[in-house]
Amino acid sequence: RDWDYDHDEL
Amino acid sequence: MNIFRLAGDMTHLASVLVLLLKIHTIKSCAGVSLKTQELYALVFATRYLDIFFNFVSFYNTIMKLIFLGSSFSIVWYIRRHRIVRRSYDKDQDTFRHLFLLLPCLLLALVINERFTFKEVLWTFSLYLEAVAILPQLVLLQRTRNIDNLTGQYVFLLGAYRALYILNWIYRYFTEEHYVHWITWIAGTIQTLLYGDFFYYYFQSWKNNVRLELPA
Repeated sequence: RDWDYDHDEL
Repeated sequence: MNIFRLAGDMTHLASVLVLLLKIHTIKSCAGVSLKTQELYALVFATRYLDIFFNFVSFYNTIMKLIFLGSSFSIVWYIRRHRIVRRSYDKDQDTFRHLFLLLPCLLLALVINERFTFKEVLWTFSLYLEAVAILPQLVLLQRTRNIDNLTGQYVFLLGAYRALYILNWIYRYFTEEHYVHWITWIAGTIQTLLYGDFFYYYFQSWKNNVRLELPA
């Protein structure tokens, strides 16, 4: 799982 | 980035700016719940832990800084500003932080995507954001008469959440592997909490009368 992709929302 | 996500973020930004401008220009925080603002500050502090370590995009970093800065400024204004703090009605804003904090923390420890420090705090911030508006809604219900800016602030926040749901639906159908049950469920609960408020907001708008919530 890619943190950046998963957590790009605010 | 899709149109719903952008519109949602801009609505969120507008809500915070409306509140900050209200407090800054009329030097009053009447009708604003300090409890809700403190919870939001904590939501952003726990969610944006990665701000200095993970670069997603310029947009992402700037928005995170704005949300962190504005939420802590609002708390500062209400607690410390020598004029603004006089208009804070402590006796009406009685919701207990712990009632919301503890269940969210426990839930985040049990239900998360991965049991790591960063991920648990991230999940905690999602659960807490879902319920952080409650002290504000309770305060509105108590004071009943709501000034325009406070009403607009809550309306914009609710609109931001509704737009995020549209964003998730859009992303689910256009992106592969885009499945986030925890975010979706917490976000949907959060949006539902605004249902009642929306109903009275639109009624007052349609009838062109001042927004008033039933006791």
